Amino acid sequence: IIEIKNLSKVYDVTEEIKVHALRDVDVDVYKSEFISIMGPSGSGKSTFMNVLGFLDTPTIGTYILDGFASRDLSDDQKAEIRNLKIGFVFQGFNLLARTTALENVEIPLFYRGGYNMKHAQQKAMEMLDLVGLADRAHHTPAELSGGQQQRVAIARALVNDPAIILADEPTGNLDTKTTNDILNLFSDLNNNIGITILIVTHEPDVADFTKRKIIFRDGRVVEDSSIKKR
Amino acid sequence: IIEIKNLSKVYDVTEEIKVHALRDVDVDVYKSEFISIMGPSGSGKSTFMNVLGFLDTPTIGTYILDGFASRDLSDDQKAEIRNLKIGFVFQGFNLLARTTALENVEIPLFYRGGYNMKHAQQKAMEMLDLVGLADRAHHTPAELSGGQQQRVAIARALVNDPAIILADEPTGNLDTKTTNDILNLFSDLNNNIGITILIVTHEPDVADFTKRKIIFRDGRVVEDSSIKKR
Ligand SMILES: Nc1ncnc2c1ncn2[C@@H]1O[C@H](COP(=O)(O)OP(=O)(O)OP(=O)(O)O)[C@@H](O)[C@H]1O
Ligand SMILES: Nc1ncnc2c1ncn2[C@@H]1O[C@H](COP(=O)(O)OP(=O)(O)OP(=O)(O)O)[C@@H](O)[C@H]1O
Ligand SMILES: [Mg+2]
Ligand SMILES: [Mg+2]
Repeated sequence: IIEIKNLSKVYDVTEEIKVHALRDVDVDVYKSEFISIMGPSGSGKSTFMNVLGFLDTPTIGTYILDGFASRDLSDDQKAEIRNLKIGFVFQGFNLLARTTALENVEIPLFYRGGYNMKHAQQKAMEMLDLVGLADRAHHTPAELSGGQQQRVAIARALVNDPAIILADEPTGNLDTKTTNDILNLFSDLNNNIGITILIVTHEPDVADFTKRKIIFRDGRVVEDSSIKKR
Repeated sequence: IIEIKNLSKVYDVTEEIKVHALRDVDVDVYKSEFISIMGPSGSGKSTFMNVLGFLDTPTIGTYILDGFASRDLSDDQKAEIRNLKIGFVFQGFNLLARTTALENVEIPLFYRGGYNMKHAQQKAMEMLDLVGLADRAHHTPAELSGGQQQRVAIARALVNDPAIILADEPTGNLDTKTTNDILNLFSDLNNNIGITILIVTHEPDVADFTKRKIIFRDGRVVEDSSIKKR
């Protein structure tokens, strides 16, 4: 479902200074895989996720999702694929500040179209309930704890029934019990509905929930192995 | 150095809905303590830290830092105490978006006054070097990874040589090695300079670096015990 070849991403910070955030990355992902992405701070994990999520374009190399090549798509086409196929949990949550938790979760549904207001509200409340935040539906992000904001971001990523979930540190701000609830939720979605899931994490305990580990270092993939114990 | 009695914090979300973020909290902290603050998502940890940092006021009860009572201080006086005595690492980093890492770290020095520009830049570079980011000094937050932004926030908290460090999940976005570097840094500051440190964390491994554990649940302190093994 995901094909990545020779992927490199270079940022030009100034005329002379370039940051090679990704270098010559090759990764193939099949449908219904459950993968953890690990590696030191600054090693390229979020940049990799941004390319996968069509939020950033390769400098060199190819990225193909479900037959759609990142290079060939217009910005509108990328936005449409993101909305229809991908649920993204950002490292910094990226919620809209002046909108409530419920409204934040509803937004992907309105972009999709074909939903009426009542339907969207119902679906969004379901997702909030799934992450344990039904009683915080009308709070804005500033009125939510860090972990609650993170859970709203997770609910928003799930609301469009995506084929792929890209989650960048989805449990970094959550206590052990809530982390396990979220990871069990992801496991269920993976096992029962076959959703393909990639999770960036620093924590080995979180990686143990997944079935394959890809480790980055200085923009390169240095390890790509299946996790046996599960 | 910190005296908290009967502390309660209530948010009025609407006319009828109130959130009791903190309920009747009593805590005494002596100089040079090294404390971890733990508890489930939404249990009141960040609210507690905001009161300690003079960023929020008690609804009921008292908070006294070094003889200064939160209730008696004007906003300007609170800002001054914060600048002189407290280094705050926010759960969401709270860096200024259009300013570089170096400038972000310099800012508390300019508020303090008595620094010239050259001096401030030198001190700020020292702090960036301490957290391993000397080579990212001229990047803005958007050009930094999540963990790098977090480390800039830590450098900024240290730059004014504070008497107290309040760190809300300071290593949540950091890999194991970088987390240990930061925690060792905090340990050194605590052991060698006697800085009082409170760290909010979800991770038992992080708590093991500290000497006392305070656990919150639903806005109350449910446990307050010293950590024996260190
Ligand atoms: N401005 C606000 N208005 C209303 N409710 C609020 C506000 N800020 C926080 N809350 C609520 O107060 C409670 C405590 O929030 P707090 O941020 O202190 O939790 P926390 O322990 O830091 O959680 P986390 O581990 O998720 O960061 C939460 O239930 C939250 O929804
Ligand atoms: N817009 C940008 N301009 C310049 N450099 C950037 C930009 N975005 C990221 N970088 C750099 O690219 C490298 C990789 O960043 P990335 O965010 O992918 O790391 P990461 O593995 O997600 O790290 P973390 O675990 O800290 O979140 C970092 O060294 C960072 O400084
Ligand atoms: Mg990242
Ligand atoms: Mg918090």
